[in-house]
Amino acid sequence: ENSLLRQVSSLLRRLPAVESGKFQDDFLMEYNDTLLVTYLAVLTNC
Amino acid sequence: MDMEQKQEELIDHFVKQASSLTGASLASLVSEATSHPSLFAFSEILSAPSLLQLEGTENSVYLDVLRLFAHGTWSDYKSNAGRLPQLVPDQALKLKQLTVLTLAETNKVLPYDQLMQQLDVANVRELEDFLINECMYAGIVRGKLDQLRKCFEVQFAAGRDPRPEQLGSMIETLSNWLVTSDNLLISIQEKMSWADKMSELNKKHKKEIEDKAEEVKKTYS
Amino acid sequence: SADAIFYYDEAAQTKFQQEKPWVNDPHFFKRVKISALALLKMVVHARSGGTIEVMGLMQGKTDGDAIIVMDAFALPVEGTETRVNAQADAYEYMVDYSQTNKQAGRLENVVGWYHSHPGYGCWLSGIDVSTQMLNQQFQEPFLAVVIDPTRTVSAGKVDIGAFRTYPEGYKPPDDPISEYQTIPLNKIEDFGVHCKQYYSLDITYFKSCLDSHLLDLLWNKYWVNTLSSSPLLGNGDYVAGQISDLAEKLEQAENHLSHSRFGPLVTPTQRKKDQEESQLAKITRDSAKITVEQVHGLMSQVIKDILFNSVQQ
Repeated sequence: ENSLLRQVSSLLRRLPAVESGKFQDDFLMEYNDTLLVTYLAVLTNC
Repeated sequence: MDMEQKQEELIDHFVKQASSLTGASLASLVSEATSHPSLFAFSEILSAPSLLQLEGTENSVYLDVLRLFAHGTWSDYKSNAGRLPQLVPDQALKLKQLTVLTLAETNKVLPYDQLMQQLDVANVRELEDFLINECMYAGIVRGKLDQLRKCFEVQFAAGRDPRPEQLGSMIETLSNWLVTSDNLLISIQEKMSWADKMSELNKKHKKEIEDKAEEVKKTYS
Repeated sequence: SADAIFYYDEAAQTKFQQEKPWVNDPHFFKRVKISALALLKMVVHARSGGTIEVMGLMQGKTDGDAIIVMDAFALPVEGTETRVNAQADAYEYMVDYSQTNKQAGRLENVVGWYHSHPGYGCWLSGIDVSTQMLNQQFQEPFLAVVIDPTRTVSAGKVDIGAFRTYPEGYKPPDDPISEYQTIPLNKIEDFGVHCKQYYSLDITYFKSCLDSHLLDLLWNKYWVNTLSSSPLLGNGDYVAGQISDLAEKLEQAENHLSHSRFGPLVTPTQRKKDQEESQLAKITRDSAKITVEQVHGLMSQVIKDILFNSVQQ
């Protein structure tokens, strides 16, 4: 079914959604911040 | 999906027409289909038996034009201009729109220089006008024009007619995506079981400590 | 039968108004039913106010011990916590709106007011309590609803509370058990002084068949928006405020410990120890809540990254 194939092709072209160094940096920074908050919470628990 | 819904009726109409026409009369059909402002898919028309019969005949040039619009770009037309009939302005516009879709297939960030070269556009203003008026407003692409970095960031591009050789990579990508999703679901399931188990252990440990504390209090008192 | 709740029986409502069963029982109304439409309108209005408190009125009817909220409308006032009677600015608007509603065929009366507490939880402040007491004196039956749009976003579910005040001088027979919520340090006094002057009602929701159909149609748009957003990025200021507040509470708890007459070597009295434990326990619970919300946000980001960014052409 050509219509479905075109839609699938269009969808697959969108992957990966974001691929850039800047995104990775921001993402890892958010990751680190959350892990830091978790660490502080565990310390508070102790 | 919106694109496909808009084109569905048009495709049906042209396919029906193609089944009832033969030979040279298909020339006007091909011309009409390739000039239509809302049609960007030609595989269904291309697979009509009457059109396939044009192969090897004196009218095979119309079949080549349709194939060009189904899979080719503006550069392909320029390099084969001698063999193919002269395109009217509407057809040229259509082919340039399809060229943008083809370029968006390989890269998400399209530099202005590359676009200007591929589309035979003289300056940036003309290029941006083309991208905005003919591509974005037509709904075939969505994206951001970055004038500082002189590039067009494509967020969405409608799909062109797929070639048979592209199916393999599409199937592989879909399979990889499916495997990734399945693995992710399994990980989530595992984490949920782990969380439940840890919660149970925690509760048990807390109860043990509380019981011990009670015991010590009783012993002390 | 599912939509029967939307039928307005004027005779029954008038009879109920004349009987006034709430006069003899300050705890008469126990339940609130809010329509999906009213909830959406209130939450969207509260969220649109950002960090500024907004308010509005609710229209509906009563059904036994339940107040049913059918619709809500915003009032053109802001900063309800900073002024004694913010509603006064909107009296003309309220009257005009109610009259126009009746002309348009909407028979329900105003049954309450709602306002937002952006980032500091659902409870009634001193000003809110006096406003509600006044409303309950002259406009019964009347309900107070509070929405926290900031915590709604960070928690992923609507943070809402419905309250009614007790009459002046009334002492409730027993302390109501309310769900714990973290209160910022700068609001804790206002919360503590007035928390015994009102009680909260159980909230349930309902929607019509048409509402269900429309919400189904909007589902695609809704989940795409949800998928695209992230509470980590959208609520950064609020989280920073929460952590700062937590730090202040920890410092306060530490000061209490160091200022207590008996040092750590001597066991303090049981009561004091309980107080300190409960204060520290609250702080620990708050820190766990903040962390859990952050971890949820991060989990969704990681899952989205794996699903949509790890697959290559």
